[in-house]
Amino acid sequence: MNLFRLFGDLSHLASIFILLHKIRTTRSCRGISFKTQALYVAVFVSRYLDILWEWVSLYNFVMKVFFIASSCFILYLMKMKYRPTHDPSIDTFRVEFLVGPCALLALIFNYKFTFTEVLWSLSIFLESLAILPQLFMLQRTGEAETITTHYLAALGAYRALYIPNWIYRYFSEGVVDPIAVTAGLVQTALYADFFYVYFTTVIQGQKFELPA
Amino acid sequence: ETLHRQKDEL
Repeated sequence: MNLFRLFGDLSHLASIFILLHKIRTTRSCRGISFKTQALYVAVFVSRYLDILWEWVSLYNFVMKVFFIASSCFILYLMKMKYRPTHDPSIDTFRVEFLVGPCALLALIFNYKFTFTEVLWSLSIFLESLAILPQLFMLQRTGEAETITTHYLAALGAYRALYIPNWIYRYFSEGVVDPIAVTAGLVQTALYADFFYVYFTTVIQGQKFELPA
Repeated sequence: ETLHRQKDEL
């Protein structure tokens, strides 16, 4: 474990708590893409189900359980408790266009052609694109509540911090995970535009608004 | 084998 990864994971944890806080305090899931959240459930369940047969560490186990549970809980909040506050008419990204190509990529690029390894690859590819429905929604509405932008910033920081972690591990352990690195670079790049607006507006105390 | 997945990463 190095600091980049630790802070990356903590940032990921923070993003979940920010999202839960946003839903609770505003009693609404307005501005949150249900499709993105549903993709995260698929990502975490397919990747972290290995807790059933693989023991890595207590840290690893607790985090995996937390991410599976919290993503399912958020989906429950959106679908049941705060259902009326979710407007499907602006959450229109076509998810099937992501899942198909990701499944194909997972079949081609994996470390072993077994069910669990292909599933792992699929979860990595899917995670890298899972934020797209959310960013698409942001683009459509052109603005976001400040708390929602903090959620996205924490989520983006999580994957961004994994990049120095991989560089560090390459030099200290001599290991590279090309699938995770490639997907991670793509995922971080998707946030570039968001981060630019976030740092030039929200951090300066202004409202997050995209130029028309 | 230097190319493999890191089982400890989340």
